[in-house]
Amino acid sequence: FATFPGLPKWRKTHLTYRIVNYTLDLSRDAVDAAIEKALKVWEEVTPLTFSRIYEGEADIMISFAVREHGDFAPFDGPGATVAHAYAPGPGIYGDVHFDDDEQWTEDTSGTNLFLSAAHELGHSLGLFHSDNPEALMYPVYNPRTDLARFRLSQDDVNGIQSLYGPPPASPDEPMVPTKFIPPAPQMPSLCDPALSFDAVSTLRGEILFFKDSYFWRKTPWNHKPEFHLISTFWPALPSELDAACESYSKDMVFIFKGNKFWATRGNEIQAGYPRGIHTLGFPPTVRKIDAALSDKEKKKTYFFAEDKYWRYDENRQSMEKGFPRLIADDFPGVGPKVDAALQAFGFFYFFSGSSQFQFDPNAKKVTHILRSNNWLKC
Amino acid sequence: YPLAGAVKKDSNMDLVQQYLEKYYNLANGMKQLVRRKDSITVGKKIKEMQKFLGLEVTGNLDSNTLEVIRKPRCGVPDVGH
Repeated sequence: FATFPGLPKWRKTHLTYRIVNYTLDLSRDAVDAAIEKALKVWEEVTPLTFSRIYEGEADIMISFAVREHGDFAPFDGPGATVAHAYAPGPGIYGDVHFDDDEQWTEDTSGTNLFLSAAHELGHSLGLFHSDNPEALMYPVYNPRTDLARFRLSQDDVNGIQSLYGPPPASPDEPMVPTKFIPPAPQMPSLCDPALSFDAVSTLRGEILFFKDSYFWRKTPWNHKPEFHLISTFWPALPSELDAACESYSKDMVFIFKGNKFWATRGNEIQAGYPRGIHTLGFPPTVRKIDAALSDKEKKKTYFFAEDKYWRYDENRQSMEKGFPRLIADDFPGVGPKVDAALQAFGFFYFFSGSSQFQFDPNAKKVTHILRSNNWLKC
Repeated sequence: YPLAGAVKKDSNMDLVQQYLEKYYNLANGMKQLVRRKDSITVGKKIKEMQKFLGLEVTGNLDSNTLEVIRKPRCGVPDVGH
């Protein structure tokens, strides 16, 4: 293996990537999946983790282009150069460019996108070309690669681990840390007294607490919550979510960000999503929602946006008349703004900053004020 | 001098010249030398490429070498720029 002259490498282990545009040779889902699979190849052998962003500057910007495309390294039409990438660093560094004059395919009938992406991402992480013909980082594209049994060669693993070391935990170690491991600076800490959540939802008897690119998963059988990257379960979801709620009748969780929402069943995002939130019946003035909770018994879903709320009738599949109403009128003591909301044990739980309001919907009053991270048994 | 007939444009030499410039740091100014084929530098560069790509190191443009040069590949150089 070889590394770039000067040994450029990322000084952080959590990297962002963005798929800037798409080739017409493949469906968007196929491109998304190929990139995710290619990132996972490197994620599995290093401490590196990746999360996808949809706008702005990511560490790794991934794009398709033909001929001259603004980096003084023009592509050359079909064949010959199929892609290139830049060593770790700011701006164009770390980026991946695919030559869209190639025929990008999911199999090896054309140029396999996954295989090329895995190679180019090796460059984005700091690997140069290897002279080992078995290595992924060998410069010549090998159309006979067995995709079903693709594995990094030892040469590739030695190369990337010379830059970043091995993954933090061997597979047989427990997923949930047995002792409190102080998180890396950019990771949220469940014991941070100021911890607030972006979104909270039940899921088949569990409770998910979303924050930034991560979420805690509280399960009935585990005292300590698990901590995961959102992208580990839902690679296509953005980070910094706005709201989430479970639809018990549909066995789905709806995830909201900006003016879009996704439907997930388990960790499968349902076809046809994301959709616009206005398809649920919100007026155009609502640009995003702050929180959502589902009342399992009454089959109603409550949506909170700024100082107002709406109620959605699960049976009629439409927003109820007479809404929006003011949160302060019907949930006195809650607010002013709601970050996340949850129904459990007959109570509504409203998360606002580092505080959590337990609200009795029958007595129509706040019965307890707790810390937001109270559920996580810090 | 041998009759200065029109130098037959050897597309293989063009191909190898571009390849060596792009991936093996052959300086652009070597253009003329490449045409004369007897340049020590180009022979060295061809050997460097053949060694890196796992080919028989002959320093010549044999069919194996030409075949590999024509294969699709990554656009990042093989030796440090």
